[in-house]
Amino acid sequence: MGTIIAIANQKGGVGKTTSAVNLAASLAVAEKKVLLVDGDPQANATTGLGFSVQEQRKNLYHIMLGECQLQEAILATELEHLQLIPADNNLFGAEVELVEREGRESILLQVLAAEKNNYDFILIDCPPSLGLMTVNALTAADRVIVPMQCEYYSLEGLTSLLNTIEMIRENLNPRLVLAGILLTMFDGRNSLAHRVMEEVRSYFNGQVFETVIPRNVRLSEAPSFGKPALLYDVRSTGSESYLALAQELINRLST
Amino acid sequence: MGTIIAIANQKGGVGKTTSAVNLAASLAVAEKKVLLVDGDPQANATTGLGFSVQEQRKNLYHIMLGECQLQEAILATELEHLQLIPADNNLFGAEVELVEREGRESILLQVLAAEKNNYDFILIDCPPSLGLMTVNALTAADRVIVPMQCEYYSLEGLTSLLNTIEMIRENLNPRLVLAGILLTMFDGRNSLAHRVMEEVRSYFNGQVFETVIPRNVRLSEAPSFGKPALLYDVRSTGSESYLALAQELINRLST
Ligand SMILES: Nc1ncnc2c1ncn2[C@@H]1O[C@H](COP(=O)(O)OP(=O)(O)OP(=O)(O)O)[C@@H](O)[C@H]1O
Ligand SMILES: Nc1ncnc2c1ncn2[C@@H]1O[C@H](COP(=O)(O)OP(=O)(O)OP(=O)(O)O)[C@@H](O)[C@H]1O
Ligand SMILES: [Mg+2]
Ligand SMILES: [Mg+2]
Repeated sequence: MGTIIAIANQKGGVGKTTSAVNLAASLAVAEKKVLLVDGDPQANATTGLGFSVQEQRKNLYHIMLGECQLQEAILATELEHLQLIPADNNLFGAEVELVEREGRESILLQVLAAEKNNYDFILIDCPPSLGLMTVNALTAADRVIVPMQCEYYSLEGLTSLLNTIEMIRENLNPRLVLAGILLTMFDGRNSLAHRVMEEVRSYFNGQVFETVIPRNVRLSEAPSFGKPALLYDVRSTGSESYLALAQELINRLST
Repeated sequence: MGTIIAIANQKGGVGKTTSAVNLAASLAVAEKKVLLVDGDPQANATTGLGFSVQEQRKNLYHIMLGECQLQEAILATELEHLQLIPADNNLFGAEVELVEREGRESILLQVLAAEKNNYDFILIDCPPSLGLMTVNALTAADRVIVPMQCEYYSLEGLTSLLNTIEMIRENLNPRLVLAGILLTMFDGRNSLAHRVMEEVRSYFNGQVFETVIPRNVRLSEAPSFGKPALLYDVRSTGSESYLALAQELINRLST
């Protein structure tokens, strides 16, 4: 039975897509069967894995509007055990189009429930908002990973996100558990980064991944080649940190 | 007659809030009367200027729902010529609450129209989405500034944003003009950054500000003290670059 993991934070640019793509790839090379769902209308996870953004190709937008089955939209990637559900810009409009729909928060849950037996992990990349797409991902998810930069504005937003997760658990999804807070783009030379890291580790004791993702230019170069970091430069510190994260996640979930 | 400027980009973490706060402060010290409107439910511009996020205090949410006048929500800041309209987390819900409202895209235009004579500049910080708040800001605005990191995912999103701006100009706001693309967090040691900068300058010839904002840790430290960079460390490269941007903007608008 697979685990559905939402990768969410309404704060923008904290490394949600970079984490979704590279964690998915790292789990796949650890022989786990993985489905990555691109839930962001920007479709960065789609292009980050080398696919162009096409409205004619079946994607998450069509699935959520009930215009096609999930199976029809699945794309194979360069990694044997990694498959992708792409996104396109039409998802920007989905919020308004689905607002009248009965049970609009649980559309993704229904769509993914049938797939849980076909994968070890289903990862959902979320947009930088607390709108319908993120609510759908948190309602479908068993676990949530919260990437966060070691910066002041990121720290500010953490409490309101954790409140939202609590609200979803109480009203829509009692299974939802925080898998962990993931510190990203960490620059060891920067004293603010150390201060924020210490504050987060002491305040959210035990809920922060041991693995810290360093700032590493290879991680921001890889998507321009349409590849996860482990296919672009596997010896880079960025790629290694996501391989370590995959291992830590597997260990955390099996205890 | 004041100029309304939206600071928008649906890509997250590109420096919208940092640019809104520091450009507003730089214009204020150049003796321009400035109103900064925090249009983001994260309320980062509000905390970046030293105010706590309070739901009881009148803010943009109450103004847009018609529960109070704009004047009632205005806050004075440490800078004589800079005033703020704060935000709070309730704005996350405003999208859904206003979806039925007639003319929902022009609420901010109506609210700000009466104020244009009281300020030289009204800046609006937008959330990382193309939802109702950003549409409202683009409908109210005379100009739009698009902050953008010199990274691949940022470049990807630029075309869809410029298409949205064009759509708003055709359907909702014929006055809307691109003031410029602002390159932010530029790291000269990084070859990807140079490549992206050259691509943007050649493709969007003339529509990119000469001023480039460097990556500078002082810009990310300042908000934790509730101050714009020019009050935290005026000699920093970050603060100086926003002072130069303010000058360039004033020159661009007067020609
Ligand atoms: N560890 C890292 N080191 C260097 N650059 C990184 C790292 N992680 C992410 N980046 C870069 O930082 C930018 C923001 O990351 P990313 O797009 O993954 O964040 P996001 O949270 O998905 O953004 P959004 O809120 O727009 O969805 C991207 O250009 C990405 O390439
Ligand atoms: N030039 C810079 N140098 C260093 N750090 C910066 C710079 N500009 C912004 N930052 C930091 O980068 C992070 C992202 O910037 P900011 O929050 O202003 O972007 P944003 O586009 O407003 O994000 P969002 O999409 O969440 O609204 C913040 O932590 C900020 O302090
Ligand atoms: Mg993303
Ligand atoms: Mg912001």
